[in-house]
Amino acid sequence: TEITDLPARDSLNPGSLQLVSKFKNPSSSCSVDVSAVWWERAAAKEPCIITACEDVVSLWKPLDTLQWEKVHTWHFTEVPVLQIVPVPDVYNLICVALGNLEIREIRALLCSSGDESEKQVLLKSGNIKAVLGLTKRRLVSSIGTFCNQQVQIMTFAEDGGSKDEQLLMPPDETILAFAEVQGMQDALLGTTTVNNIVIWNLKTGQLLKKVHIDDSYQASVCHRAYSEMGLLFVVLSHPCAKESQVFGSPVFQLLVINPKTAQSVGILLCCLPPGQAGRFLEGDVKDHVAAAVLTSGTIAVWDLLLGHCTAVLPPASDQSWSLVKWSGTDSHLLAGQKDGNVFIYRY
Amino acid sequence: CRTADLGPISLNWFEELSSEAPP
Repeated sequence: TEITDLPARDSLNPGSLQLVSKFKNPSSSCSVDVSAVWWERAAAKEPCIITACEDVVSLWKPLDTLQWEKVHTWHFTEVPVLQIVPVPDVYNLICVALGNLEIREIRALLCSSGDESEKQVLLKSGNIKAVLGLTKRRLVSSIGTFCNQQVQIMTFAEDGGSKDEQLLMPPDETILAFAEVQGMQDALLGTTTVNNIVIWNLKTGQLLKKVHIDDSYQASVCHRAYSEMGLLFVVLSHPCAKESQVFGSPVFQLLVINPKTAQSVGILLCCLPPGQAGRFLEGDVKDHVAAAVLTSGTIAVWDLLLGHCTAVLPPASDQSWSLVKWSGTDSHLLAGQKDGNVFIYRY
Repeated sequence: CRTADLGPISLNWFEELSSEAPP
């Protein structure tokens, strides 16, 4: 069993991030993702960390001393791991997307109940364009492009076992990303390659509306949406946005949509504070906070209710950040580097 | 937010769109 470095608890970071714990995944391949999930061991559910490198995915459980112990590893020898796909409300199961540049497979990782040995099950294969784990133990994926696209919801049993499948009506446009709607469990959003936001009814599979959004920023990606007072508030990122002299580089945008009329207005542009540069590289949105890794190697955090950047985390130990995720088990921020270092901050 | 730009708002938009959209 590998036990990680001692954590540091007293370091204060710029803004409102406080370092709680850190560890290094000693894998030799490139670190590609990190996530926090609930995992059940000996009839108790624990908040665990999942790390993914190109050829191995590891589950780390917390020890009393804020150290982390590696308890399970799954190995991938044929196709490299691209991302972790957490599925909320399912314990003892994590999904991963595998592929080279694009996703070719989605696999479920679990342990057999008898000897606790690691197992992996192939769930989907093909030209997978987007995948997202949803509340109520659901996983949505889109396979194919344009008219040959299949959008499918898979529902897991509570123990990760038997599953049910349902098709959603495809939009005849290639889907870039999916986003859940907070406060409306039966609604799902997707962004497409032609800058449309599509809205589905997950219960019936109906495609309810297509909303064309401002063409100022191409290839916008939806991260999360909120339903309030008959309107949809959608958080988009703009990986392809060019820097402008007036606003700097817009990293996230909060857009309000009237689903009835398909009209939309941008209400908040999350730009970098003065002195910071870079474009959106990858990011995560949870509740009212949005975090992004920038091309400069810095992490920036915005409070969407306050409407401004609340924390900037420069590269640590002379190494750029490459990953940022909000924990699914508490209010922590997970920040990762390519060499396997994972830092856990309290926000 | 200039909600006038967005047209008439319905609190039951999800049910209304579901009843109008093709099955």
